[in-house]
Amino acid sequence: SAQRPRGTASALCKPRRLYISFSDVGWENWIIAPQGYLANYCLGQCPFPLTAELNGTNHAILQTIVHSMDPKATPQPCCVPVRLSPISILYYDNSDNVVLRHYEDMVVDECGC
Amino acid sequence: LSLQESLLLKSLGLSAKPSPKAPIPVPSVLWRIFEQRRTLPAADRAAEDGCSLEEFNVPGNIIRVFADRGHFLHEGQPQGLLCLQKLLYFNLSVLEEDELLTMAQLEVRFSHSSYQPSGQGQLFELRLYQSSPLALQGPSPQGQGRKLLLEQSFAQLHKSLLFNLSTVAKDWRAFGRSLGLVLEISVSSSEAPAGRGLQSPCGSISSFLDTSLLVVSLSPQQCKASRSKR
Repeated sequence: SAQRPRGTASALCKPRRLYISFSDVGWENWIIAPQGYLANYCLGQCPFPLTAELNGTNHAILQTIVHSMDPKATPQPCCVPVRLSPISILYYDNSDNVVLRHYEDMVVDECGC
Repeated sequence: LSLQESLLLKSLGLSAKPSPKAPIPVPSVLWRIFEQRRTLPAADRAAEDGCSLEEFNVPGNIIRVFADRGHFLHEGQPQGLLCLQKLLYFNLSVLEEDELLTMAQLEVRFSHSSYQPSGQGQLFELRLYQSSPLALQGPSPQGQGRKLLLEQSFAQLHKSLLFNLSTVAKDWRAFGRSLGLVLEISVSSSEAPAGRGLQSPCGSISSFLDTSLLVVSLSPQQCKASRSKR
């Protein structure tokens, strides 16, 4: 269907900018680099009908249909990360060794319903 | 907040928030790898296999550089041909139990190289011994309880020498011990001290700086995503 989902484009499920600064969480004295990174997060609605851009699972498509029929009984599907990428962190451990560690799933690249 | 923080630290593979006391400078090899990864385009970063290290061609997602916590047994004036004797001690117990050690590389660094235009750099002999745990506690791990691991002649033309100690480190870790070694550098027996004129026979070895151990390990906890993709 060419019908656009209800709601404005900005209210739809998509990645939003979130910069995490390690000094904000008090980790600056042991994390060497990066000092922070663009982690992002997912926010927005997953309304009926779910378009391809909203990366909906089959389950989410059915849930939006059921939700449109009875919003009180069934909530809209959640907006969640569907593609994440890794980052590397350079830090000092408790024995003053320098550690470079690769962490999966640290940056939200794409969101979906 | 502290519960949230401890959960987050745990998911990052840390049992508690580190509080470094005497941090060492960040080794250039770690900066280089970090920068290479940081500048990768997002698409390449997402496609990267997080469970292997191309730089060393081994499985792994953690690289640690251990500072040497040993002490000198002999330095300064040469004793015969011996210029330097040092106990090297690396505490491998910081590796988590489920981490798989895949590589260990010892670096012996000098503060400067002594390149000689004639190509006739002074020749030295380096010996590395594995020290027994008992010898590590005593004042001098000389003689008994040590096993020769490697022996190499070198002319000090480079700022550092690298040695693969993967097998030794794996063995020691399997027994739950820290890695104790004895490093000896002596003047090559073919270099007669008398023939070097008034120069000290140990010469440029006085520029010995330090040693460190680079260890690569694989934490299966952070490899789940890649495994399921495969």
